Amino acid sequence: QGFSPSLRWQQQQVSNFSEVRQSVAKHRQHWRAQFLDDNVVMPKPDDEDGWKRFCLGENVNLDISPSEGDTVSPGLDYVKMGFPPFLSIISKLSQSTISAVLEYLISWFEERDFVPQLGRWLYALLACLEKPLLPEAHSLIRQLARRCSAVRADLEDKDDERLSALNLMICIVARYFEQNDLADKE
Amino acid sequence: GAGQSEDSDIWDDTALIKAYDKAVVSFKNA
Repeated sequence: QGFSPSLRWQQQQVSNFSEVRQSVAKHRQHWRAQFLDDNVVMPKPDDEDGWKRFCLGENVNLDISPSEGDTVSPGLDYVKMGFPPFLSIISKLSQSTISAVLEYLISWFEERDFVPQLGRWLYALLACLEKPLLPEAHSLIRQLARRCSAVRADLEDKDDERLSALNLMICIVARYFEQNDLADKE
Repeated sequence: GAGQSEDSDIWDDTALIKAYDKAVVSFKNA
């Protein structure tokens, strides 16, 4: 009790997520045309390690703690912290690349803990994933929801900062993408 | 009006990030 979300909250998230997807689709062409800064070098679609570093950052990907000797603030060093899913970045990805990056990140998550930058990228990629989904995509997002459920089951504190993000992921997969057997029930 | 809010959406490169953060916070508030 206290860990799983109410039906009302879930319905609100589905509604909000639907609006976000509509907005992304509406403005995709605009953001796709924007130039990126020179430091934003996106990996090739089949570069799995490159995408993990790009999205999650070298620190998390390599389990490196920020050292006191860093001259650049970790919060501003996207190479170390991971690039956020800016619209100008994610709008440039093809559907096949979106699916591939989802697979890379979910694969990473199978062996690692849930971190904030992972949540942001998963949300952004799911927001850009066009429906109807391919069977492979259905399988992938179901894997994500199951992994989120497993991590959530190990949480000991309702105030754990991961809880709300895990609930959000499960809700989006189960309610928005209609994998109803995975939905949290009241 | 609606036109201004649409323009602000266009110019906000961080819209997806904000939407995610807002969703996460909403559960804590609930």
